[in-house]
Amino acid sequence: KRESAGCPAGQEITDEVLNDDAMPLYYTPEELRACLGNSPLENHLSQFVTYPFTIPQLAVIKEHLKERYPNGYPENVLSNLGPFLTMFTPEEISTWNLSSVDLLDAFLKIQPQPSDSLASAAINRYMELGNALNATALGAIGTKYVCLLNATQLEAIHPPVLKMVSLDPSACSQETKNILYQKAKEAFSDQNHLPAYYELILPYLGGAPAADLKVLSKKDVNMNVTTFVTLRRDAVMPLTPREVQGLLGVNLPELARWQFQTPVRDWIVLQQQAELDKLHVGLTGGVQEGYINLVSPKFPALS
Amino acid sequence: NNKPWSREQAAMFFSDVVKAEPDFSRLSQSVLQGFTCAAASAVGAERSQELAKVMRKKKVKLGQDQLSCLLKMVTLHGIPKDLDSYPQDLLLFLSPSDYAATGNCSQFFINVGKANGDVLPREAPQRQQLLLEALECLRIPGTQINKENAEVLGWLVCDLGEEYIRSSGGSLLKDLSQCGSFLPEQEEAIRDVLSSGNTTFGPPAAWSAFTLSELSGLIPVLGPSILQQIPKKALTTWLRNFAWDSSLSREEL
Repeated sequence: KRESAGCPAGQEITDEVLNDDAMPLYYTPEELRACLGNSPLENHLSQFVTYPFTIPQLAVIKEHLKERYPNGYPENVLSNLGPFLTMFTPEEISTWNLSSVDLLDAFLKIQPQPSDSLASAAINRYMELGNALNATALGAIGTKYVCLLNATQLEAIHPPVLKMVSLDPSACSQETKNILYQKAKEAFSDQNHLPAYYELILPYLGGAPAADLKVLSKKDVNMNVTTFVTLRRDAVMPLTPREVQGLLGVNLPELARWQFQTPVRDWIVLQQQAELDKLHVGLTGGVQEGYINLVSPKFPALS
Repeated sequence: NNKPWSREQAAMFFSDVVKAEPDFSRLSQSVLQGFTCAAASAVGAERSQELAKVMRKKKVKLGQDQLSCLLKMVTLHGIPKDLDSYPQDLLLFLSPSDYAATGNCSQFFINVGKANGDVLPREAPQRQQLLLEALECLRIPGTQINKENAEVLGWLVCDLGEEYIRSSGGSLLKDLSQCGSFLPEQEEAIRDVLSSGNTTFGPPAAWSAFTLSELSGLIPVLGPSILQQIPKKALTTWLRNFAWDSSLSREEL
């Protein structure tokens, strides 16, 4: 009542105003503060958040919502915050009642998508409240946020869940890639047809050990060179030229374009040039006949 | 075969089902889009040519890796002489000399200009190479490109440097508005051309909501100095009618 009292006559924010595509944009922050009073904002929140409000206008709306819900936001507000989300801090989010997977899903799908720090706060809060990383939760986290999961959270994933989500952890830390690869390998181990298995495991290959790459090299998978160069360095180095040929198949000639970049360069210098020549793709820089590579022993620095 | 699949889902069919299908034309566009390089060996070189031709007929959209692999399979025993029977997007990975047995360089670039340039990432060296070859083929000596040539270049105009944009005046704007993003120097050149008023759109002070809708692909480039010149009524009408379902971000709006 107090707020409505300061609202200029005829400017009350009614259903009609909220339905007019751009009208509330022209309210000054002061007018918004005064006129939002008893407005039916919640009924129009999903539409209201799409208006390109200024930061001071957003601050007023946040304040209004805070006053309206002193004991925490209800589900329909939490899942429809939209651009207002940028006005909240991770600390504020860590107190929210993100108690269901649907709510986490709705929160992470808010447009524009939450920043990493806000998403991380929401995921941590969701798990802190005892919720599991099931297919819906992991699907909501998706490729965009999967790298935010820590080792404990990743270990909590039940492998079959990976069959129901589409993730690409290629931008994550090596530790994350390693854990997810093992989970994915277990998840897809029942896939008998190789091209299908390869397509499924492909996004996770950045965590594959050498032994598994050696097995794949016998299966005609025609790996892209762009995938090959993202494999674990310690997994690529033990591969023989024949095994690399087996992995790349029709894509082998493209390796020549990458031969001066890591990890291809590092791999080439470990190979016998005669073996590289047998690939007929013009790889140079291998060990010539009669030479061996000596690895210098590393001694601890003298104190 | 009658259901709409995602590419990842359709990839699963290529393991066994597709390679065993004697008549690829019986397969739907949705299934064919699942072509994977891992399944290519099983399909074999000859049948890959058959498969690729069916993909053209069914207008199957493939990604960069799929196209590059399909091309390797199709050209395993040399470049076919009937490249026009294969998916147009395969041409993005070829040069006019590879096309010589099929047609001349202008025909090559007419097809390339209509292909889906988004398949090649902005930094892909093939893009710049294709553009240079296209300018040579169309015998464009300086930096001025007329409307006819702009039409042939199609998506390739998105990679033209600022000097081309400035010298060509308004003749590139229609094609440029289809590009998703620009380099900062391209943006500046577009702004200069638009604010000069020497285009079919006239000076910004004379623009209407209709002009803005025609220029919608260039709106994020405009900048405050042009926006301030646009009549307020035109801008607000456009904002109400078009910003609603626009792909522009909040900051751009």
